[in-house]
Amino acid sequence: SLRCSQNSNLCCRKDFYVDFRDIGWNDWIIKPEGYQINYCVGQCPLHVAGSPGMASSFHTAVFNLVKANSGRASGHSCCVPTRRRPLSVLYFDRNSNIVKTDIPDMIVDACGCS
Amino acid sequence: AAAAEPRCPSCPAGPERWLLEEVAKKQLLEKLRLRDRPRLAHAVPRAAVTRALRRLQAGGARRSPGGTGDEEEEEQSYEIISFAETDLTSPPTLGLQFHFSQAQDQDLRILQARLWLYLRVPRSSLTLRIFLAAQSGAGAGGNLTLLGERRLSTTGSGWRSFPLLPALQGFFSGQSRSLRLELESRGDGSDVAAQLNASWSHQPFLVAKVKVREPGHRVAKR
Repeated sequence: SLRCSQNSNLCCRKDFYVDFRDIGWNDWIIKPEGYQINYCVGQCPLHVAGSPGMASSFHTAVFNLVKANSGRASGHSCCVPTRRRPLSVLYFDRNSNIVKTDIPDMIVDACGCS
Repeated sequence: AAAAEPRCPSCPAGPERWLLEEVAKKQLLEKLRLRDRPRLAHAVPRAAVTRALRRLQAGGARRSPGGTGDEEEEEQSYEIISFAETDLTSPPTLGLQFHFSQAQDQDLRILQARLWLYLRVPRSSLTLRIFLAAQSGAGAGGNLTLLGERRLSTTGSGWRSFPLLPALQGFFSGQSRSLRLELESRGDGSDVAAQLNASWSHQPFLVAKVKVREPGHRVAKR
């Protein structure tokens, strides 16, 4: 997966971090101190559609190659998350209870072309 | 001033940053099943939080590796620490009031529930009984269900935990979100109720692990 850089507009992962102090949420969220809200952005030209390691599934890769070979211009490939991980949150609820939970698939680790 | 600060070339600024912060807020509230960010009713002493988290951590360490959580990854689980509001309205028993905040329409399945008490036991002839009281509306004096009884054989001061399952399962599958327990001590004459009521720095708390039972079954999109 590519990390976004100035000199490429290919599908990549753009990192963005929200510090809970900046949004005034650090009084009720005990841990973590912020949220890594990465997202996927960029082009998926046909020649990279479904490239190994960049496809979300083998089936999609085969399907895109068929499309590419058929020369049809219809259909396109999207820049999507290909790997995510959970976010563990420890927070106070409105009754001042402490609650700990793991939210699945909350942080985008890698992006790829579908 | 902005000119003086070294700009972060890859950091979005202005409207884009505001938009991403709003998206982050919305995502977190949605995943935590909260309509809005919680406004704390009262501050909890940081020392109490640290102590309770240490218990939670120790409790987690004791869990057998790959416990139930692994098999049922689909259901989101919560570990909740609820600090008790104590009252001595009906001595010699001590009332412990807990308030939970889950939404009414959530069907919770409770996996673990333990009550933590900081006790000073001078002699080894103290017996402690824990009762589940009727709905908090009734306050003290409602009918009581015995959850557990234990003879405290080791003397000294320290935290002790008391399992509350399976008797408490019924409470979490009901509609009420306010739980009242009553403690009664017999034995060596030391007044556990007064002891617990007085020590604000060692506030009793309840640790529960619950899973939210999803309505219907979930279909994974492919």
